[in-house]
Amino acid sequence: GLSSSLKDEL
Amino acid sequence: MNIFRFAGDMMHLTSILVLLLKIYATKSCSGISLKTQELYALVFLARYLDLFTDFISVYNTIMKLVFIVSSTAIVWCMKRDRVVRRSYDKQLDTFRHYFLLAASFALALLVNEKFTFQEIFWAFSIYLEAVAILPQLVLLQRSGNVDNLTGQYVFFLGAYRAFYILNWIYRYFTETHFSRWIACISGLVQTALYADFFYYYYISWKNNTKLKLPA
Repeated sequence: GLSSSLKDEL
Repeated sequence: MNIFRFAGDMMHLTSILVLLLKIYATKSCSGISLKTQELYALVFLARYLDLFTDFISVYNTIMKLVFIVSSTAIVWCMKRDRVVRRSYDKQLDTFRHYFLLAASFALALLVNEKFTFQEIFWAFSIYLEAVAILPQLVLLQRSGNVDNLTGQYVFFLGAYRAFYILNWIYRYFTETHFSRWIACISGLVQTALYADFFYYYYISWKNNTKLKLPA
């Protein structure tokens, strides 16, 4: 989902 | 993962290694703001709450652990290590960083992806990271001369978020569902705060002179 892709960064 | 983001992460890691080198090699933390280090430790603790719940990659988990452990170790060392803490510029490091904490948290309550515990703390960590360097920049201006390792530390710390901005531009054009306004705008503010430091750092590098920030 959208939010998961947002939190793949450090 | 793209080259801009990887380069950004490596610069971030380098900045922390340079700081650790300075503290352990010179056994001194003169010119380093403890308040900025405390804010960074909070940034990582607030941002990586999902460390044990969401596994993204080995790289992601290892880097998160490195950032949390190194930032808390630096704060601990500047506060507890008998030799290092003697060189702390307590009288110069007087920025009221509690305002930065309160403002970042208040903004995170107002502007966030979703009004959930994890999202609010994530937004809080993003806003706090943007302003966390202020006590350090103020300390550098007050202490006048900047030693090489401290100058390199601040330089790499500023460069890392600049590369993240390139990463967000790249992802915006290559991924369909990509939008990170909170991180992007905050990242722009964060990098802009370094603008004057970068200018004086470039001048000192070009003239091969000691880095001096105007008081």
